[in-house]
Amino acid sequence: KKQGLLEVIHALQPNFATVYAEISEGGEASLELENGEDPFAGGLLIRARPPEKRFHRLEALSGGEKSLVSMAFIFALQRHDPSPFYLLDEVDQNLDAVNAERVARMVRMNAASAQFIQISLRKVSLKEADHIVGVTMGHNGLSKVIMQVNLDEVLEEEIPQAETA
Amino acid sequence: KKQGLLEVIHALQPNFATVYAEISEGGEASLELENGEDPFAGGLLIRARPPEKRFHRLEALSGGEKSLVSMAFIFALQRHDPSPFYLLDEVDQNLDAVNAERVARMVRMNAASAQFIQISLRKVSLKEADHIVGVTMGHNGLSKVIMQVNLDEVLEEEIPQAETA
Amino acid sequence: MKEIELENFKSFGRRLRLPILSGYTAITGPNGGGKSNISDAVIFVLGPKSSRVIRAGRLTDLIYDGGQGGKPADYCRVSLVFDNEDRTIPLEAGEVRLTRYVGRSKGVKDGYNSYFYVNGRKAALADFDTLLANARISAEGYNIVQQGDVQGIVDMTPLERRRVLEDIA
Amino acid sequence: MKEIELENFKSFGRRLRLPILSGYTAITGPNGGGKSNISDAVIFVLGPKSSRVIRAGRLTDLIYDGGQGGKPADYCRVSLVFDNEDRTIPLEAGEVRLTRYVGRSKGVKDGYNSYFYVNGRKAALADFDTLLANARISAEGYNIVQQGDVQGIVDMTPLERRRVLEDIA
Ligand SMILES: Nc1ncnc2c1ncn2[C@@H]1O[C@H](COP(=O)(O)OP(=O)(O)OP(=O)(O)O)[C@@H](O)[C@H]1O
Ligand SMILES: Nc1ncnc2c1ncn2[C@@H]1O[C@H](COP(=O)(O)OP(=O)(O)OP(=O)(O)O)[C@@H](O)[C@H]1O
Ligand SMILES: [Mg+2]
Ligand SMILES: [Mg+2]
Repeated sequence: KKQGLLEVIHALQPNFATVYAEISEGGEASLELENGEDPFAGGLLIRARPPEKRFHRLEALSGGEKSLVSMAFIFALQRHDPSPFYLLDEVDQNLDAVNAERVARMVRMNAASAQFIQISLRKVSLKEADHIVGVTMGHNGLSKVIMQVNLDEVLEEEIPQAETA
Repeated sequence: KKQGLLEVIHALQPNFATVYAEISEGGEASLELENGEDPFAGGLLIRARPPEKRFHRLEALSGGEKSLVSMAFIFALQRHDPSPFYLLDEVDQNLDAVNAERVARMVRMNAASAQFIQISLRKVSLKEADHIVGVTMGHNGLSKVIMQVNLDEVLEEEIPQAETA
Repeated sequence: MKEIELENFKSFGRRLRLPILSGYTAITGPNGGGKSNISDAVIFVLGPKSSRVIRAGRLTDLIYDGGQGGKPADYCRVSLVFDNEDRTIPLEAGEVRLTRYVGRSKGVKDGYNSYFYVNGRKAALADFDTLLANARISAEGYNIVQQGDVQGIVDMTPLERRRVLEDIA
Repeated sequence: MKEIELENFKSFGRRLRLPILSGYTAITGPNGGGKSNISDAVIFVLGPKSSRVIRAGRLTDLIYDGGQGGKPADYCRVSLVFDNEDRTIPLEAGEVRLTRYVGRSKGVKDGYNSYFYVNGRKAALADFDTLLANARISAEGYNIVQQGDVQGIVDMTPLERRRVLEDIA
C-alpha cells in the first residue's frame, strides 16, 4: 500500500510540474508529502507559484490561479492514469479569456486520446471544440437539445488581456 | 428580539418576491419561517421557482438560477436596510449573458442610491458601469491600476440566448 | 462512450438519445436549461454513493415532474452506451449498455423501485462496479468535475488529497 | 466611500490611491492581477473577526513580499476615506479616514505590530466598530460578497439564514 502510493506520487510529480508550467506559461508547481518517511502519517501538499511571483500559501492564490492549478492536476492524472472519458462542468467559470483559452487548448490536445465533454458558457472555450451541442429550456420545464450549434451564432468574444494591460 | 426578527422578515418578503420576479422575468420566490409560532425554534426557508417550472428543493436549482436567487435577496435587503456601499466580486461567474446583463442592469438601478463596486470578467456586466477600472500585474508581482479602461478595447460579447435556442 | 440516453430524467421529460462523438464535445446554453442534468445523468448510472451528489433529496426527485402545466412522469431511465470492441470492459459484447431505472411505486408515498440492467438483462449495482472498475470509470473519479468543484483539489486538506491518490494507486 | 488607499498591501507594492466615484464602478483585469486583493483591503480595515477571510494565515502575509526579484516591504497600510458631510458617522468631521497598519516587528519571527487610526489619530478596533455601526458598514455585512460566495445565501442552512436576519434586526 505504501509502495503503491509512493509510486503514484513519483510518477505524477513530473507530469504535474510540466503541465502547470505549460498552462501558466512559466509557473512552477510540485507535490510534496508532509511526512516523507511515513506518507500515511501526513497529507499531500501542493505548492504552486505563478510566473514572476514568489511561493505563497495555496489559499492566497486568486480564483483563476487556483483553477489553473486544479486543471493541471487533472491533466497530469490523465497522463499517468488515463480514463476513457472526461466530463468538465464550467471549469472555466473563474478564468479570464487568455486562461480559458489555454485550458480549452489543453482539452483539445488531450481529446486525441480520450473523450472530453466540457460544459461552458464562454465562447473562447466553445470555439476549441470539435462538436458543439446546445441545451435550452422549452415549455413546461422541458429541456431541448440542438445537436450542432453554429459557432458564428455564438457571438461572445473574450477580453483580450493585451488591451486591458 | 422576536419582534425585531418578525418585522424584518415581514418587510423583506414583498421586496424579495418583487425583485426575484423582476430579475428572473416571471419567477416566484418567498421567505418562510420553519416555525411560525416561535421563529427561534427553526430556521428561515427560501422558496424559489423559475418561470414555467414547478417548485423544487432549492438545491435542485442550477448554478445560474441559484445566483439569481441570491442576488435578489441582496437587492431586497438593500431596499429594506440600505448600506452606503456594496462590493460584489464576480457574482456573475455562473450567469449566462442574458442573466449577467439583468443583474448588471439592476446594479445600475441601485447605484442611484448607493455606491456599487463590481469585480467582473464579463463584458455584458462591464458595459453597464459608469466607470471601469483595470487591474493588471506588472513585473515582480506588482499590481497596477488603470483608472479608465476603454470599453471598446474590451472585446467580449456574450452568447445571445436566442441564437443558441 | 458512444451515447447517453435519457428518459424522463429531471428536465429531460421525453426520450432523448445524445450521441457522444469522439474528441472534444462542448455543451452550452442558457442558465437552467439542463446542461448539468446531463452530468447528473452520467453519475446516476455510475451509481453514486449518495443522491445528494446529483442534487436530489430522494431518488424520485429525479423523475420529470411535468413542469408548470404538464403531468409528472412515473419513472425515469438513463442508459450509458460504451464501445467495447477492444473488450476493456470484461464482457463478451462489442457494445455495453448500462441502464438504471427508478419508478415511483404505486400507493406508497415517495416509495420507489430501482433497477439496474446490463445490455437489457437485470443486474445489480455491484455488477456495474465490477464491469466499470476494469475500464477505469467511476462516479467518484477525477475524470468528472461537477459544477463549482473545479478548485476542489486545491481547497481540500492535504489528508483528503493523499486519499485521492491512494484510490488511484 | 471616497477613496481606498493601499500601501504595500498584498500585491500592491507601492502606494496607490484609488478614488471611488459615485454610482457604479466596475473593476476588471486578468487572473491574479490583484482585483480581489482590493476587496480584501476593504475588509482588512473594517476589522474582520479572522484573517482567514482575507486569505492570509498570519497578518504579516498581507505585507508585499517583493515578488520574484524585489525586496519585501516592512509594513502595509490601508486607509478607507468616507465622505461624512451628512455626519452619518458620529464624528465632527467632513471626512473620516480609517487607517489600519501592520508592521513586521524587528527580531521576532512572524511578530508584528498592528495599529488603527481615525483621521490620523491612534485608535482601537472598538472605535472603528462604534463609528461604522451607525453608518451600517461592517466586514460581515451582506453588502460585501467575496469571490465565490455569491450562492452563499442559497447554500447556507435555514438556521444560518435566520441568523443573518437577526443581525439586521
Ligand atoms: N425532476 C425534475 N423535473 C423537472 N425539472 C427538474 C427536475 N429536477 C431538476 N429540474 C430542473 O432542472 C433545472 C436545472 O438544470 P441544470 O442544473 O442542468 O441547468 P444548467 O443548464 O446546468 O444551468 P446553469 O448554466 O445555470 O448551470 C432546474 O431548473 C430544476 O428545477
Ligand atoms: N503579500 C503579498 N505580496 C505579494 N503578492 C501577494 C501577497 N499576497 C497575495 N499576493 C498575490 O496576489 C495574487 C492574488 O490576487 P487576487 O486574488 O486579487 O487576483 P484577482 O485579480 O482577483 O484574480 P482572479 O480574476 O483570478 O480572481 C496572488 O497571485 C498572490 O500570490
Ligand atoms: Mg450547470
Ligand atoms: Mg479575484
